[in-house]
Amino acid sequence: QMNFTGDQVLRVLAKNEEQLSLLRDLEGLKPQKVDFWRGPARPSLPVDMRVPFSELKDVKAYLGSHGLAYSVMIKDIQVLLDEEREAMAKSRRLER
Amino acid sequence: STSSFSYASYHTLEEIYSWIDNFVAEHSDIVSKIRIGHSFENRSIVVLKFSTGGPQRRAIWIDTGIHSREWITHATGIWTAKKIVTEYGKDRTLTDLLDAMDIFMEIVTNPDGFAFTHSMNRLWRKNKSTRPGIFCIGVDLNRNWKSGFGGNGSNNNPCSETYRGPSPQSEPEVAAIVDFITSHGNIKALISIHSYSQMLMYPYGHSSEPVPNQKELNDLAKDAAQALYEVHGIQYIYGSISTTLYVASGITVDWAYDNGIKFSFTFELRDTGRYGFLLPASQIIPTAQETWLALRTIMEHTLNHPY
Repeated sequence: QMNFTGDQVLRVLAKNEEQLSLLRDLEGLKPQKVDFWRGPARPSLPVDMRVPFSELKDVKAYLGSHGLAYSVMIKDIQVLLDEEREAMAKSRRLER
Repeated sequence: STSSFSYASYHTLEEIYSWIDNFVAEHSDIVSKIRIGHSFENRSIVVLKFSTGGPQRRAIWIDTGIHSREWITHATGIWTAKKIVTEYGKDRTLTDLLDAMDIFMEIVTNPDGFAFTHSMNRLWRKNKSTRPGIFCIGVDLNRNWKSGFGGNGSNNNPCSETYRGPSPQSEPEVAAIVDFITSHGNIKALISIHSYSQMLMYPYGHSSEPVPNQKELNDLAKDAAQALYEVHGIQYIYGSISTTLYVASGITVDWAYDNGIKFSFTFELRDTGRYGFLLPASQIIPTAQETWLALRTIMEHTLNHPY
């Protein structure tokens, strides 16, 4: 099972089309690295992207250098996945 | 038996398929299982048929899980299936509906991808098809339909999460649905359920041009979103896909609409920015409960507005 320890989901609020375009550029700059959960669509909608731990520093620097405001939506994906797996195991025991 | 099954928990493909078999056995008077095809890795593609009799009646199609990491949609589909059998004979609207129409539900639309989310990569979105000479695996099944195929909002790069595939309906998971719906010929509503973002949308995704039935679809989406809101106070936005979310080509509901299914809708279930695809299991039942009221609104309108 793939491990997502330290991976984060960042929520970016683009102010305008220019900033959206910068986010779209990220896909080209980091092919197969940044996984858009909610892609850059329009300024009124937030952009959510999963960033591997190994790319976090670069991506956050990219956002900061272009004035793109972001927050951390999920701090560590693996923590949620561990909770999810444990909840499934517990439920399976109860079902049996 | 399905009596010990927890509807408030996520389940593996094997558990869901086992639940389906038990569910059909326990409610054989109203539910049957149809195998409409097989996936790229040769897993069965299964549809539940809810019917009180009569061949080729008008029907409603509901699919969940076309994007395998959207686990809340499969869970909502299972709960909804159970709700249909428990409400038949009690809920006047649903009873009238099932006395006149059939409901088809495909709970695991992307079985290979779903199995992969349990075994290898929880965040896998596409199917698992491979092609000689192409390194990356999988096609986005919601870009593989023959409506605006290859247009904006889809990708020809096999490594992209929105890779459209080599040709329209190249993927067995999509072709199976197309063949089934086309040969049935009397599907009057199609509802494709995704997560997350809390949206209820109608065609088109590939174009910002309003569809001919835009007003009726928008009014119905508004009513459905309101019905959903009244359950737990969760707000959905609604509108056409291209104007509400983004331009997306080769998608399920555009194909449905272009093939004569007027009441074509797609949901994005909870949430708006805390868990994304990792919605905790504690939210399965509330999500399913509110979605049910929206589904019921669309189904009732379909029953009362034959075309």
